Amino acid sequence: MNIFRLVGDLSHLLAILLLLWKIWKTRSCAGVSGKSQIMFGLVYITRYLDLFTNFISIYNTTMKAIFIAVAIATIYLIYFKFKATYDSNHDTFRMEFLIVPVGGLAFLVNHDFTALEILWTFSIYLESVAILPQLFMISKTGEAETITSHYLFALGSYRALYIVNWVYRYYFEGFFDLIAIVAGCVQTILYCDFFYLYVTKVMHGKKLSLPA
Amino acid sequence: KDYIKDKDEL
Repeated sequence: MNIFRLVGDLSHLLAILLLLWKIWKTRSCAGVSGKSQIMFGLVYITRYLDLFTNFISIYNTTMKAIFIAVAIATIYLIYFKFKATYDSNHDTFRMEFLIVPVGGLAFLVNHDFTALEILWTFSIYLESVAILPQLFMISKTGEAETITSHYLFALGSYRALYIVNWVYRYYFEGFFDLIAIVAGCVQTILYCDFFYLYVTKVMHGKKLSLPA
Repeated sequence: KDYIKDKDEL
């Protein structure tokens, strides 16, 4: 464990708790893409299947359990409890356009052709594009609530910090996982224009609004 | 590959 990965994990945890809190407090999931949340749920379930089979550390197990629980709770709030506030007209990104190619790629490009490894690879690839429906929804509505932009900033920062973690681990531990690194770079690049808008607008107290 | 070691990241 290194500081970059720890801060990254905490940023990730902050992001998902921020989103859950926003929906619960405002009793509304307006501006939130349910499709992205479903895909994140899929990411955690397929990646943390080893939650009960191999124990790595208390921290690892606890975080995995929290990520899965919060993802399921968020999906529940969006599609059941506050379903009336779910903006399905703007959350129109076709998930199958992401899940099918990612599933195929996981079969073709992986470290080990075993079920667990292919599911882990699928999870890594899916996570890199899971935010697209959310970014697409913001581009359609033309704006995002400030709390939602904080959620996106924390979520985007987590994988950016993981990239620094991988550089650190490469130089100090000689460890690197090309699949995770390439997917992590793609994932972070997708946030770039959002990061630019966040820094230039939200940081100056303005509302995040895309140029119409 | 030592599966467990490599998969210590979240």
